[in-house]
Amino acid sequence: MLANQKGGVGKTTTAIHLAHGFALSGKKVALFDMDPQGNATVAVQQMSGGHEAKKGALTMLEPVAKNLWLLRSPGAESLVEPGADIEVDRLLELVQELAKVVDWLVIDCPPRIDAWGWAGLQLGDEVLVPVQAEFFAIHGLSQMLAAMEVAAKQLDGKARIRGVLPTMVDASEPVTLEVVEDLRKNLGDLVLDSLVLRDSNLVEAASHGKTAFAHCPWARGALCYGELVMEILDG
Amino acid sequence: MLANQKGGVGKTTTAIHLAHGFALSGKKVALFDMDPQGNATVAVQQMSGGHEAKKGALTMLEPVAKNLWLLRSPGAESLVEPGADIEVDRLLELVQELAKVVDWLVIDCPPRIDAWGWAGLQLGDEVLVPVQAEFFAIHGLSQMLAAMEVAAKQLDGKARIRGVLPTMVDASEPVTLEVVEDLRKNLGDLVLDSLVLRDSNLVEAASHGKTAFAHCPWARGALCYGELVMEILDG
Ligand SMILES: Nc1ncnc2c1ncn2[C@@H]1O[C@H](COP(=O)(O)OP(=O)(O)OP(=O)(O)O)[C@@H](O)[C@H]1O
Ligand SMILES: Nc1ncnc2c1ncn2[C@@H]1O[C@H](COP(=O)(O)OP(=O)(O)OP(=O)(O)O)[C@@H](O)[C@H]1O
Ligand SMILES: [Mg+2]
Ligand SMILES: [Mg+2]
Repeated sequence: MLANQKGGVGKTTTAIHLAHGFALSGKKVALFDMDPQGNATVAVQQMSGGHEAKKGALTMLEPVAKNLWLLRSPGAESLVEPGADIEVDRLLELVQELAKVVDWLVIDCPPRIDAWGWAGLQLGDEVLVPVQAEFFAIHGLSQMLAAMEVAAKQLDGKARIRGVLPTMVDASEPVTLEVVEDLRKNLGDLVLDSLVLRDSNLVEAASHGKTAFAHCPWARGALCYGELVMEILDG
Repeated sequence: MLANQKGGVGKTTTAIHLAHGFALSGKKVALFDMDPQGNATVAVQQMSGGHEAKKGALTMLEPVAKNLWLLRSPGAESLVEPGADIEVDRLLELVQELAKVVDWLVIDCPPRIDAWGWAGLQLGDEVLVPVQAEFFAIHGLSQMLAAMEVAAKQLDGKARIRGVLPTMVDASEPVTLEVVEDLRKNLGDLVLDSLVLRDSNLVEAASHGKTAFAHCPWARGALCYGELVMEILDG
């Protein structure tokens, strides 16, 4: 699942492109929008080509595209996040049922780990941490990774860290390249080989309710996410 | 106070520059870091010139610069945000005491309104909403503003919306200018005249633990925030 306490680092953008990328590679994919703000739900709402499931757990989800189903955001009913009334057990049940019919579960989490984020962490096996290639992102990252390791022990093997993904890298802003280098120096293999370049086409695609693969597959943002999909599928 | 459910839109950057800007204008200022992630605390930690208060409520805060004191972040003890054990009453008491000795209270809130964010909303009178000049920022803004109006009624006159501040505006990305225009068209006077241009000097200053006013006062980010300070002080 996609998690990072810092806001606006690319969790949602990465979640929808991983999900759609896996689907385009022939895998069956369930995308969970665990953020009451529902950015992921909005960012794929104009996609087409999905098939309604006739039976089984997938009937609980909406078809988005071929091989791709979405569990919609719980939605923000009020300004304050709900407390502990999220039925994690029901979600865990749904995940177990889905495991029989999908190959991948991609979970978009909110920033800061609130009740929804914590639920999200309990549902998936591995965590991908998108990290914006600039200062504030590094600060708190090592603390967050350490806290996630602690959570992983509590959650008995779930929430293992699959890797750190540098996002919004911008060749015209040399400091972003330095940040990526620092990340690799300090975290070694934990940093994925792929990185995501800053590309306004990604924002544009979201404003059309589609992933870059659907909207602008030639754009460098799409190419970057394509590489990421390959890296994750190759294990 | 600075609030916006969306992450990474410039709440913290705006909070520290408003606070330091007011202080440079001769006002006495208390800056509250209500975000367990503590980005504001980190972003001003290398500033100097502040004076320890000898008595009164200011002794609870740390001196940052002349006229500027900081209530440090509660700090993130673990991955999951604490539940309801924030002593809002003690904070309200502190605020009432501080009101006797400072002219301005600037409060930095976390993204999403968790327990700390909700506490922050109860402490201040007005809310400034920084809005990143791109797609996702607009979506959810009107819902958030409506939700804040509801909260303001519950909080009996607190949390009134002072204005919306467009941030990360970038002349080299024309869509950001369109977003600002849309904001003005849809929200009219609610949108401040000032806006904040994208300026990597702001990130650089934060990495040195200083505001742009201290680190790079000639930079356009500093000039933008200077204008904002004037606009707010002029009421
Ligand atoms: N590589 C990129 N290039 C340009 N813009 C990007 C890129 N990745 C994401 N964005 C944009 O930056 C904004 C924040 O991205 P996104 O919503 O994915 O972050 P997030 O971590 O999910 O945010 P939140 O913490 O609020 O959930 C969005 O408007 C998105 O379209
Ligand atoms: N005008 C700007 N130009 C360039 N970078 C900026 C600008 N404003 C903020 N930033 C950078 O963008 C990142 C996010 O900004 P900031 O931390 O202020 O947002 P935030 O809304 O407080 O985030 P969070 O939701 O995580 O608390 C920071 O690295 C900051 O230095
Ligand atoms: Mg998101
Ligand atoms: Mg912040």
